[in-house]
Amino acid sequence: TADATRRLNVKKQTLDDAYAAPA
Amino acid sequence: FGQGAEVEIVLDNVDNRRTADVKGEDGKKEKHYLFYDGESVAGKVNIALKKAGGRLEHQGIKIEFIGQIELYYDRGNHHEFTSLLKELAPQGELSHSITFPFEFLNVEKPYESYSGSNVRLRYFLRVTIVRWLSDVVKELELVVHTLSSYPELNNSIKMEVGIEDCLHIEFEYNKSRYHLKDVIVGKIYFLLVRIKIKHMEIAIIKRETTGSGPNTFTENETIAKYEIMDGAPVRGESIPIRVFLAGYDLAPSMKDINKKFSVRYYLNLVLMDEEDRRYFKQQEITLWRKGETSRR
Amino acid sequence: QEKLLDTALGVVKVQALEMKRCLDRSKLMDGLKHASTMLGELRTSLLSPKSYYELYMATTDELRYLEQYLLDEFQRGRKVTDLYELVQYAGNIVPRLYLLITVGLVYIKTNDSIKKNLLKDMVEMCRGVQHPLRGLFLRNYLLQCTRNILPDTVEAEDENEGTVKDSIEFVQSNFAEMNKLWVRMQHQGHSREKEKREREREELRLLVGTNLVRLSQLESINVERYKRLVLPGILEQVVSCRDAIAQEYLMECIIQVFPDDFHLQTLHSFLKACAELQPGVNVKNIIIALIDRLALYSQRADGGIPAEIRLFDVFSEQIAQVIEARQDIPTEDIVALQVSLINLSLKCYPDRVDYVDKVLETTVDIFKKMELQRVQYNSAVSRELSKLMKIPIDNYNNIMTVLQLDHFAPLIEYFDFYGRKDLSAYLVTNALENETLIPTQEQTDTLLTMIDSMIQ
Repeated sequence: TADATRRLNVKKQTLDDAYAAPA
Repeated sequence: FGQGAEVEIVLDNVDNRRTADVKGEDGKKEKHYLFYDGESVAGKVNIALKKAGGRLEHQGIKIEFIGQIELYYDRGNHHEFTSLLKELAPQGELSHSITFPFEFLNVEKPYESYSGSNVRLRYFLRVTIVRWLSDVVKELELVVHTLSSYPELNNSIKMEVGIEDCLHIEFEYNKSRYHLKDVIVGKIYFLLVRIKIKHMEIAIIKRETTGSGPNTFTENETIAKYEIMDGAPVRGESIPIRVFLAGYDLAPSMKDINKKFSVRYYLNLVLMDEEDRRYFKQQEITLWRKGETSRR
Repeated sequence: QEKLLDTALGVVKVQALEMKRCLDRSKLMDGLKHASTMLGELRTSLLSPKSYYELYMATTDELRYLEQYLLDEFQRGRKVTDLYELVQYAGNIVPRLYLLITVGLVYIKTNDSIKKNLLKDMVEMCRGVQHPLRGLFLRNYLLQCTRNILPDTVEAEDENEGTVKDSIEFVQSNFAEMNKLWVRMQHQGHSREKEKREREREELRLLVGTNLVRLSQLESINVERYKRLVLPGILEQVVSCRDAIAQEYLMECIIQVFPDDFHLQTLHSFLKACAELQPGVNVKNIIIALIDRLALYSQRADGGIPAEIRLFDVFSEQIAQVIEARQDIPTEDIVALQVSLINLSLKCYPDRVDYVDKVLETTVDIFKKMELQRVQYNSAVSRELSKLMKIPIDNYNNIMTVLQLDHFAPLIEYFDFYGRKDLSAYLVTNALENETLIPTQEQTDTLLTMIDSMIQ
């Protein structure tokens, strides 16, 4: 399952951004 | 003046030889025996006289191994890039059915077989019984695959792109060269989102370019569409991409083949907004065919 | 809505039947194609949350057949290689992820050593669905599917099996994303439909809350892990989301789902978060709910509240801070908080008369700060204040003890005439019913001053 679960590392979203109203 | 003879080309060791699909002129898929560069092409030519006890005069019997490029807008001209000839019989007369063995040793097959919108690259064996008025000709189509191996270093594609004050993204694909059973692993990071996005998809586009200068023809074909996001993200969102190329009918990139045509592949990242406006970013990738372990 | 839902359910029924037929004939790929078509109905944007829920339930019900089929096949040794990869060939993301979760679940159930990797993968890949409603239900499916398979040990022989720490991360990640989508729903649609959206959001709250329930079901989470690994992450999301609906629900959810001994050890963090909640949140109810639970707990637990947890002090200080931080708290709510504090004091520390007096003192201080002169009889504040003052009377059934409360009398002065009269009558009635003898002149004076509205 190595290929089947491969992902790139992601930047964590800040809490402010996560809960901000759509711009 | 009729044909008088039936010609059959039978390859050696066909039980151990794989076949591959290629699109025929009519667009339908055809299965033919698969060869690789450097492999010998050997077999037998069976000539059967139609009428038992009949006679067939000829000016010689030959077999050719041909690799050629056919541009559909220039049907009259076939560009042969490989042409090998073996004489099977000198001028004479056939009074009975006969079999001729043949072998083309270690044949160079520099390009992969290809059948596209405006161009076809094919390999075939052609047996000709040369006759005074009309030759008896028989062809056997072969398919050639080209294998590659690329060095370990395979740069990723990472880019920031945007429309000012509207949409800024950073996209990343893990490689710039993918083999045909590879996986595109990537992500899209949203830096600025001020439009109402409905969804996002990745399309794989094949671009076939034939001719040159003012006679250049380009055909784009969308091979695949793969939805990678449903709904509207906000800033800071990272959307994962994982596309399995094995799920699609793909062939290797072909760049400037015999100076006649190219087939390139592009990843087209498309964002669709609520009013069906499309925002896209195209990025070329190289597709290559990896040899299988047993073969390697 | 009814017509749209019926049509969608019709498609689900037909495709489910085809799927089952194919699976019964061991034609897995064809079965998956029908499953994918069936799941395609969940891509709809036309259904209300209520209708979407119906569709979701019907569809996921049918998916269980596929899950069971695969489980049977796998357990019989007829594992389909690369099935986790194969289902990812589906071109549309919603059906693809539902299938991914279903297959992932089967993989995990039949092979512990890929559990950690697959759980992480499934929760991460769900990021692709950013549509609030579809995303919420998808992640709910993930949560429901994994309810019995989350690793629940502190250590694992094979690190790939995962530990409770991985489960916590999994659920917290899912919770954060679900809360985000749920909060984001408030921005969808026209402003005139705000109330309708709020109602719809209320209907969906359980989807988000289930994450907390799942955390509470992990047996390896002890007080330490709750304090260090669980609660901070939850509170961070709750406070940061700055959405009153989410905050009110989730804070109450935390109180309900986690055990009381956990709450005892995390009062400071929890109450600090209460102070940071949005203005529209009914903080009073949240704090009262917690106090009531702990008060009950103290009566159930052997030995009551542990001595090192200065329950009354913590609540007293933190409530003061909440009141300080939240300028919008109605006065009656402030007094209601004092009511619950006094109840806590009497239930948990019945011998501490000084705690009761402290509550009364705090109330006096608050009224002074607010420059409150009088509370009008039968107003909300008056009713709460009356409640506050009757509690020690009823609890002690001894006026003499009430007289020991230095701040009882000053608090009476805030009532208007009718309020004072009411309370005075209550005091006197209590004394009479309990035949309380007042032995000294001084005490008589004090009492008569308290009930002067009945005399003067």
